[in-house]
Amino acid sequence: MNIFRFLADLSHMASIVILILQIRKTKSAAGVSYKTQFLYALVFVTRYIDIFFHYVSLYNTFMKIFFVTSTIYILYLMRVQYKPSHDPNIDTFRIEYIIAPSAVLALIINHGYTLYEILWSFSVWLESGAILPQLFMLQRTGEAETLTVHYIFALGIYRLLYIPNWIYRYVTEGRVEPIAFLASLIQTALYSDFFYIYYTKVMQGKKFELP
Amino acid sequence: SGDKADHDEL
Repeated sequence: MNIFRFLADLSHMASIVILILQIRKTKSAAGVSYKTQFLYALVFVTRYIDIFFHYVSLYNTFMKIFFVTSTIYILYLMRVQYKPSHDPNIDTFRIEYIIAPSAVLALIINHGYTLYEILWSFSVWLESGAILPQLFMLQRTGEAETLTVHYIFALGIYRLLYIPNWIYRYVTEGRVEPIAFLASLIQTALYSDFFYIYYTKVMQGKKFELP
Repeated sequence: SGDKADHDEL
């Protein structure tokens, strides 16, 4: 494991921890998109189904369990514990527009026509668009809690760092993963606007407000 | 590696 991948996984973990702490501390899930969290839960469940038959390492297994359980815990916090704080009226992105194209892409572009490979490909495409409801919600409200902004930033950094990881692995191991590489490029592009505003506002101590 | 899928990442 190289440094890019390790830091990527850490920032991915950090993003989830930030989100859980925010919801618990403020006893509110205001500003957090339930739809995005639901899509991530779907991403993890469809991708990590291999936990039962494909052992990689203790690290890998531990992280898979962490991502699945922590995301389902967020769904629980939003749906049960702090339900009144979440306003579905501003979380209006149609998730069919992400799920359907991901399913089509998974059927066309995959590593083989087995249930496992199709689900894996589906999860990769789905992940590339899963942040859209959250970004859409941010655009509707125009501003966000600092922690929500840090959450999205940490998530963007995670995806960005996987790109140098794949370049590094291509150079040192000759390993190629075109599906994940392409999906990650798309995903990082979706964050570019957000990164720009984060840099120009949040980095200078200002409130996150859209122009 | 290369052609064969090797999903060892998260």
